[in-house]
Amino acid sequence: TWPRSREREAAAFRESLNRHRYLNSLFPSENSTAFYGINQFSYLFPEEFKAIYLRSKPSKFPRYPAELQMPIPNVS
Amino acid sequence: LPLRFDWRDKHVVTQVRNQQTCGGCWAFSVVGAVESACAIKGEPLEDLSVQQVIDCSYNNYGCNGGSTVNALNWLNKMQVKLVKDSEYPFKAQNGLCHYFSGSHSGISIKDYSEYDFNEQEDEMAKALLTFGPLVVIVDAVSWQDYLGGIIQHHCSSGEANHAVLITGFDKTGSTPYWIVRNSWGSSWGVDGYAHVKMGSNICGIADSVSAVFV
Repeated sequence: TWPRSREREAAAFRESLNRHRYLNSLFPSENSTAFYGINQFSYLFPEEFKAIYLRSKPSKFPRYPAELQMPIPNVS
Repeated sequence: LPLRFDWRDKHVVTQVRNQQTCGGCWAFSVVGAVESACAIKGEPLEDLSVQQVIDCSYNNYGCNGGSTVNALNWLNKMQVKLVKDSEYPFKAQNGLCHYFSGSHSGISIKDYSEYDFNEQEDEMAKALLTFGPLVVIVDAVSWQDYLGGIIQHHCSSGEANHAVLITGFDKTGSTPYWIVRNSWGSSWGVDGYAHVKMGSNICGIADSVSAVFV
C-alpha cells in the first residue's frame, strides 16, 4: 500500500542503519546478546515491515495449571 | 530437563520456509507443528501444504493474516486432511480452496492444546519434550533487524503479532534460550532461526503456546 520509490527505500534504509546502531549500542558487554544489522528487511520502514510480515492475530490462552506438573518424558 | 534439546537433532523438523510477502506466518507455524508431530510418531518427514491452510481455513484471512487458534480449530473441527506441499504448493498469495476427494491421502490432527505458560517456562520446556515443537505467537517488531545472538532486550511482551515454531532450547550457556524456527527464509537470523532468552517471557513467547496431537 506504499508507493515503493527509490527515495523511500533509501530513507527506510538510513532509518534502519540508525536503529541498528542504537540497538547494538545498549548492551555491548553482553557477549551472547542479540545483534542487529542489514538484512532483507532493511529497505522497509517498521510500519511497512509490520504490515506485511506480522499478520498473526493475538489470542488469549488459559493459564497452564501449575498443579498439572508434567513428568519429563524419556525422549531418547 | 536436559540442558539442551532440539527436535532437529531427531530429524523431525522440516526445512525453514519463506512466506515471502504473504502474511501467512500463522499457517506456516501450524503446518510445521503438524509435520513434526507426524514425524515424531514415525511417519515420513515431509512438507505439508501451507497454501491449503491459507486458501481453505475460512475463519482466517489467508495472506492478509490469521490466527493459529482459528487454524487449529478449523483443522480439528473439520478433520481436514492436510495434503503434501507438492500436491498443493505455496504461491504466496490467496487462492481458491482446492478440494480433494475423501479417499485422497492426507494428515489430520486428533486434537490440540493451547496454554499461557508465562512464568512457567520450565513446564513449557517439558511440553516441548512431551508433545513436540510448539506453536507460539510473539511480538516480533524488533526481529526486523535481527542477525543472530540471543534476543533478551528490546522485545516486549506487548501485542503478539507473529507466529513461529519452537523446536528446542539450550541451557548450556550463561543465558538459556529457546530455539525458534521462523518462516522468513534461511538467510534470516541464524539459518532462519532465532534464539530467544528463556525464563523472562521475552517477546511474549510463553503467552500463547499451542501443541498439536496427531
